[in-house]
Amino acid sequence: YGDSVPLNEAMAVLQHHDAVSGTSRQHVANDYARQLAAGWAPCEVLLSNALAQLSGFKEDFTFCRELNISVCPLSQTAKSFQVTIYNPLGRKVDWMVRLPVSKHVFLVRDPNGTTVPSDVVTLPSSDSQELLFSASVPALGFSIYSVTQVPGQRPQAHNLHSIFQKPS
Amino acid sequence: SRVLVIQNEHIRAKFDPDTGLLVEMENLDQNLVLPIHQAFYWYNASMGDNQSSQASGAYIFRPSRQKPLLVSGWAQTHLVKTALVQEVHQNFSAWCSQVVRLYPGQRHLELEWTVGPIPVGDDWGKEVISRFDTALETKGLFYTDSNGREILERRRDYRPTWNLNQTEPVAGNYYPVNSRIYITDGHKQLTVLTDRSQGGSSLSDGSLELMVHRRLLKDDARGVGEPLLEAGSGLWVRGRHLVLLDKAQSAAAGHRLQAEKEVLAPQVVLAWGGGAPYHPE
Repeated sequence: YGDSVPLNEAMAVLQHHDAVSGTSRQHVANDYARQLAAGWAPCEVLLSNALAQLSGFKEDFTFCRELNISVCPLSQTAKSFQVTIYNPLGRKVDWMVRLPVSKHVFLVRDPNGTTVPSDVVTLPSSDSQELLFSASVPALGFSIYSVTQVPGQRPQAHNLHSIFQKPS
Repeated sequence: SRVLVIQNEHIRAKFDPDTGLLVEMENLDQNLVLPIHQAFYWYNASMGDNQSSQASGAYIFRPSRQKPLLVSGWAQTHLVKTALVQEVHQNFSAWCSQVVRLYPGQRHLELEWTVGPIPVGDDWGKEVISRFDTALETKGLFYTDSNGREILERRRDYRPTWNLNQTEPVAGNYYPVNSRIYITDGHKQLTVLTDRSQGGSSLSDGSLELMVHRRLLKDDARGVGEPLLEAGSGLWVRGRHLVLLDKAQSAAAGHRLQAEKEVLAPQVVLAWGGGAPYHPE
């Protein structure tokens, strides 16, 4: 069973100005973070149940909380996976999805099964790759895209220009 | 040509070929060109001085001098261009880097900054800012939002409700920025959207700055009882600034719609696929 109460309560506690502006001792700031993280887990179950009912399939949904540092075990290891994008805005949005992936080429299909343009970009000064594709998501709704690894193909390098030496 | 350029249908951004820094932004739809110099600086945090014992800390921002120091005047750069993205990766130092990004159809420049762990081995607390310098004649005025709704006009060294005797020329001109800050000369407007609340100001005409990270060494004696100094090597933080260049009279439509997309950004959920049907039939 999912539950949003723990996250609600954590957010209520974090209305304190110490949480909003960081005017607390370190261990208090750490505890604020702990309460938030503890609230996420049951909320993710709630979201998964809602998505299962709305999409009509019971999936083992995964929430990658570290996409901003290009970490997501599922997309980095799976040969095929689904990407559900939920749009909380009251209008349709086009949004560039970026996901860390292994060094392969991928085929991305939209909810109608049509292939959409995608790219795999190697992040400079690191050996990780990101898959990019543009998703169109309805107002207050979601779209489900499917991603499949194309066997035997390697992504092409895109780094065109590097300045290494310090200018005179 | 050696000039580094990234562009899409609406925006073009130019970078100095020697320093790798952003030097110009162009709105192709409205034929607006704005020379703009963006770089990272840091204020040396005050530990108290002969004017006041007040140190910079969790409650108080008080730099020890008005002029911040450059993190670096040049960046190691990588240019990446594909059909779906054009980006310049800038590496300023071991603890400061940024990716300047353009996707097709995008009407703003995305600056994804990564700052930290802030080194304090020199026993100096540091308050890191991203600063945009232009030639816009802004006459001491700038604009910051209040919780993403009301835009408030700010005037340097001035308060509308009392005669200000400005004793802190930097901190006394810093204001809360919840979602956006902008400057304008009445014709062109430069707006920067934030993905979180930050301190911001315009300390000279045509200039706009936002504080992205701080690491301090002394408690500010306001009740916390410890300096704003994360344990261990310190936190590194990543965020985004979205930069919009528009005509002043049409800028609001641009930043209001984009700020909504920023605050209510889509959420991504992954699954292996092939799950059982939810409804038996």
